[in-house]
Amino acid sequence: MSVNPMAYEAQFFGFTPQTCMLRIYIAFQDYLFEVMLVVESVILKKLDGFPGCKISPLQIRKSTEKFLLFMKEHLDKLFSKMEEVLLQLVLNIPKNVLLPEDKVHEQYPYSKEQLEALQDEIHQLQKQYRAEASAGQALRAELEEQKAVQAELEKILQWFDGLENTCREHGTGNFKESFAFLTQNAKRLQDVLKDVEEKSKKIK
Amino acid sequence: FDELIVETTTKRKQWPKKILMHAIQTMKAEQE
Amino acid sequence: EAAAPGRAQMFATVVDTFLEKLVAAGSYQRFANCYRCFYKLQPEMTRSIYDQFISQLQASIKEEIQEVKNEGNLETVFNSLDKIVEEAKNREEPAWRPSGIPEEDIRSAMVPYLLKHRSYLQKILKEKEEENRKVAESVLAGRDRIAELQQQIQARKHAWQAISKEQRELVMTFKEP
Repeated sequence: MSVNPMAYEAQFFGFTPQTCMLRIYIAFQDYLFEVMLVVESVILKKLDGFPGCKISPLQIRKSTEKFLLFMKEHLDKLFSKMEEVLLQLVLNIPKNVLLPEDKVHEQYPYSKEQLEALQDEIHQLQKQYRAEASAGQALRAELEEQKAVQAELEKILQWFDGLENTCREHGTGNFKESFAFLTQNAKRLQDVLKDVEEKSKKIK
Repeated sequence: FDELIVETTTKRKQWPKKILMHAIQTMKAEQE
Repeated sequence: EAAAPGRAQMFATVVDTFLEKLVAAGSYQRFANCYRCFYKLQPEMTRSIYDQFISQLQASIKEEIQEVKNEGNLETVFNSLDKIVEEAKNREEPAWRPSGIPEEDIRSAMVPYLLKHRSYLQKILKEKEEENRKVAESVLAGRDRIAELQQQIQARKHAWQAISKEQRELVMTFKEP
C-alpha cells in the first residue's frame, strides 16, 4: 500500500496529519492504561479493608486485563474511524485548493522554455540598454567636441571680421572693391605714365 | 520519514520567499 | 441551508462523538461484569470507582485534545483553511501541487519579478532611446553648423586669396619688365 505522505497538508499545518493522529492515539492509549492502573490500585487498596475476603490480587489483575482489553479494542476501532473522518474532512486539503504561498503557480504557469525565453529577453534588453547608454555617451562626447570646434571656427570668423573692420576703419569700406578701385587707378596711372613717356620721347 | 516530510514541506513553504529576496536584491542592484 | 460546519467545529464534534462512543462501550455493566468478584463484595464502591474512572479518562482525553489544539494553533489554522477552501470553491479541476523538483517549482515564483524587471528594462531603454534621439538631433545640427562655418571660412579665405592674387599681379605690373 503506498503511503500518502499528505505533504501538501504538512506544508500547510507544519506537521503531517498522520503524525498528529498518531500522537493523539498514543496519548489516549497511555491514559487508558494509566487510569486502569489507578482503578486496579484503588480496588486492591479497598480490598485491604476486607481481610477475610477471598479475592486475590491475581483475580483483580485478570479482571483489569479483561476490561482493559475490551476497552483497548473499542478504542482502536473508534479511533481508526475518527482518524479516517479527520484525515478526510478536517486535516486535509481538497485537490482543487491551492495554498496562498503557491498562488503564483496558478497565475504564472510558466514552462522551462517560457522562463528561458523571458530570461533571454531580459538579457537582450540589458544588452540593448548598454548599447544605447554607450551610444549616448559617444553622442554627448561629440556634442562637447562640436562646442569646442564651433568656438574655434567662430573665432576664425571673428578674426576675418576683425580684418575687414580694420580695413573699414582705414577708409576702405569694402576691401575687395577698394582693392579693385586701387588696381584700376594703378592701371590708369600706368597708362598716364606710358602716355607721358611717349610724349617726352616725341619732344626729344 | 515524518521529519523528512515536515522538513521538505517547510522548505517548500519558506524557501521561495528567501530565494526571491535574493533575486529581487540582485535585480534592484542591477537597476541601481 | 446551514453553512457546512467549519473544520474546527467538525474536529470538536468528531472527538466528542469518539469520546461518547468510547464511554458507551466501556459501560458500567461491562465494568461490573469484568470486576464481578469485587462488584459482588462492594457494588456501591464499584460504581463510584467506575464513575471516577470514566470522568478521569474523559478529562485526560479532553486535556490532550486541548493541548494538541494549542500546540498546533489548530483553531486558527482550521479557520484559515476553511477560508482558503471557500475561496477555491468555484474551481473544479485539481490545483497545482509541488512537482518534487525544486528547480521547476521555483520558476513560477520568479516569473512575476522577472516580468517586472523586464518592463522596467523596457521603460528605461525607451527613455534612453528617446534621450539619445534628441542628442543625436543636436549632434546632426551641430555637424551642419560646423559645415556651415567651415564653408563661411572657406568663402572668406578664397576672397582674401583672390585679393592677394590680384595684389601680386598689380605688383608685377609695377616691376620693370
